[in-house]
Amino acid sequence: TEQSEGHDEL
Amino acid sequence: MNIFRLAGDMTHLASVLVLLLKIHTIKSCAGVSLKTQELYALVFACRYLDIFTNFVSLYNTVMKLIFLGSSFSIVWYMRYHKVVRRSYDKDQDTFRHYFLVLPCLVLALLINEKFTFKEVMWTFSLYLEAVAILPQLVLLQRTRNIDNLTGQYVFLLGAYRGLYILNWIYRYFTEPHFVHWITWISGLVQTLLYADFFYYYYQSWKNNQKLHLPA
Repeated sequence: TEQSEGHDEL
Repeated sequence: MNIFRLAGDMTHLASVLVLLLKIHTIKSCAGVSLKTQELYALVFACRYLDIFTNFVSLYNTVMKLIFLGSSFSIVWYMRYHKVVRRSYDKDQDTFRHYFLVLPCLVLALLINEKFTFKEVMWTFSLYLEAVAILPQLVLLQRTRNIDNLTGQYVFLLGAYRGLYILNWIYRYFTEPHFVHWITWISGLVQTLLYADFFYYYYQSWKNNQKLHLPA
């Protein structure tokens, strides 16, 4: 999804 | 996942392990800022609110659990362990949390990608992580007498930040639409805060001397 795109990093 | 991201995560993990090693085996937290450690615990608690709802990979979930567990156990050790807490330089570690927490919270409310609770908390964690090292750097400057493990801890944290920047550059050129201004700018600010420390760390390494920060 668009929102979680940037949240795959720690 | 690219090599820079993996190397960044591994140096981040190594920094935490070095700190836990120091605390657990030497039973000392001399030179370690409890303020910084509490801020990191807050950073991870706010950032990983999605840990059970947004599954990225087993790797991500395991790493999140490690960072949450280690940051809270470091805080526990420094506050409550009957031997470790005695080595804490309480009088030197005087940085006020709210000087950092409040501006970051206000900034996250004003500048975010989406005005939802989770997204604002995630943004807040990025801003706070950028400045959370400040109490530690101030403490190093004050005590000046820096042992090897504490020096390596800060060095590894700085290396982790530098590698994340390389990771973003790599992703920008290899992944379409990979643009994340908030992450990049706060990450860049965070890395710049280490520049001064890195300079003296390099000097002491080059001259094979004990790390010593100027007053």
